[in-house]
Amino acid sequence: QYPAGGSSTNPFL
Amino acid sequence: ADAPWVVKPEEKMKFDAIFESLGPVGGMLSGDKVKPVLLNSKLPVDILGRVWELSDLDRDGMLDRDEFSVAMFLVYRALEGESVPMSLPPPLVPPSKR
Repeated sequence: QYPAGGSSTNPFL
Repeated sequence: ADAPWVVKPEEKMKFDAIFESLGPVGGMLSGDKVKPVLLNSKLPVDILGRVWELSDLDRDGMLDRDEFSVAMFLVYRALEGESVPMSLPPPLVPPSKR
């Protein structure tokens, strides 16, 4: 699982 | 901690050449520039998302040349049928970031 909350820095999410 | 990086010098040269061809700004490539390259691998997006998670070591949404090499290394291994690990094995962490 990816960390939830905040703006993702992952361009694939 | 002083184990050799699994990215071999000849591979690093190849990855660095790709990195430079993508037009890094200040030595960094944004997600916008890296994303199409990784998508080009035809790997599932959830796998590529994990590759990004493992590669962007400082989680700034950009890849420097060492982080980019980690991403490319993982993509090439995935294309060879190896699974992408859930966390980055220590030998895959660039020596500059240990």
